[in-house]
Amino acid sequence: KDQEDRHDEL
Amino acid sequence: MNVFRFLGDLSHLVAIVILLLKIWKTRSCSGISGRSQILFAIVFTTRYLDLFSNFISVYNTSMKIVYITCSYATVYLIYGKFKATYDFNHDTFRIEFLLVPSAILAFLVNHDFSPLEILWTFSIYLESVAILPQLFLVSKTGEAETITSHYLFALGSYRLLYLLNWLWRYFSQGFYDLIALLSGILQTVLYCDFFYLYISKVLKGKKLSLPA
Repeated sequence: KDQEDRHDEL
Repeated sequence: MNVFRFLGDLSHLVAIVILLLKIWKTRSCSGISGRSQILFAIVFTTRYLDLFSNFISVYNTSMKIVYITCSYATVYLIYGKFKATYDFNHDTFRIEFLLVPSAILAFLVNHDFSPLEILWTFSIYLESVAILPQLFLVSKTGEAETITSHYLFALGSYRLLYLLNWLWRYFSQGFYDLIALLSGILQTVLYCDFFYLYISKVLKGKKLSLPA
């Protein structure tokens, strides 16, 4: 989840 | 997505477009550090490899593609089309001093020891210092064109807005990412001197020139 969150940012 | 994050992305986009337009309209890349632009192309390439592995949203994918495309276009304009106007003599910052430590640090301090994560972390570290060749160029020539100052201001504001976004996310979702946060703080701090000059000179209609 955290990884997904981080990769959502640009 | 909160307003700070959106404004941050927008500011980043504005910076990239300002730079491309400046070079295109004036048919010149003088005063622009090709080395910083190469670093940004590396940053986007290593960070957005996840374009191939996971889909997040149309917004996310399109912004990533635009950033990558524009950064390669900028590098092409500087080293290809308008090479004759490029300031080789002043753009002398040794980028290996930024690339090597960022790579070493990415191997040592990351969230997960996997290729994609290490490259992502590397891109975060490298981005935080990628503007140094450009700031070095400005300090060497002692001045910057007004449009270049606008570019730097928009580019510096982007990470500052991201910091506000992370503050917001910490309090609203309990989310924080120390790697991005600390790098973002460093990145923003590097612009402080420039922000000061921008507000005290450029916004008052003067050209940005450094005190002798």
